[in-house]
Amino acid sequence: GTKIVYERNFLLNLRNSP
Amino acid sequence: NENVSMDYSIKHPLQNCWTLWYFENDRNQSWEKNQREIASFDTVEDFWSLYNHIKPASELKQGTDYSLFKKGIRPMWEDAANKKGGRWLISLEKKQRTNDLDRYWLDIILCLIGEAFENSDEVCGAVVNIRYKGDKIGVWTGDASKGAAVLEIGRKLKERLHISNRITIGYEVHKDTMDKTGSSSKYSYSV
Repeated sequence: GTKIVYERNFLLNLRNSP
Repeated sequence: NENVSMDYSIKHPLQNCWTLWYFENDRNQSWEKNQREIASFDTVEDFWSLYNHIKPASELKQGTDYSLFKKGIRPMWEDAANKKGGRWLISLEKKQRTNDLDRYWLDIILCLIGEAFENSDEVCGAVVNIRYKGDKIGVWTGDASKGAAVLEIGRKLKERLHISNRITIGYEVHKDTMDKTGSSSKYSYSV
């Protein structure tokens, strides 16, 4: 299957999501 | 990014489930018992809710470690997933505890959980050692004989941490570290 890859900035943007 | 509205009702799944461990040296207990599992997570949101409420590495006591490993792999050489492997070692100077330690550790975690390495299947986890003489961070891989994969991970690590090309980091094979008798050459690879 496809590997689930996340960019650094994408991860950081989710830091304070509700 | 673009104007994408987030659906906050859905958590973002990770490729792997990860476990955070904390080590504190209590001489009355075995080394293995001093490794305590804190929590496991397999979504981006659950990672942040853990990370946001634990102490940053720079505020831990001397002699302690955080380890982040794929679930099921214990943060020790003896684990079946680690015993043929080794680690990329980043040795920090004392002054880097205030400047670089937390940034390096978080960026390494983001590389791990975001699967930043092409050969991320080879990655077992990462460890940060808080030590008076100088902190260390290791990125552990599972098979030291897979040179191309090990080197790709090392190069990407340097790039992601913005480590200057004037600085060389080395890869230690766990078995060599265990068998170490003298000061023979330490590193099997370097980038």
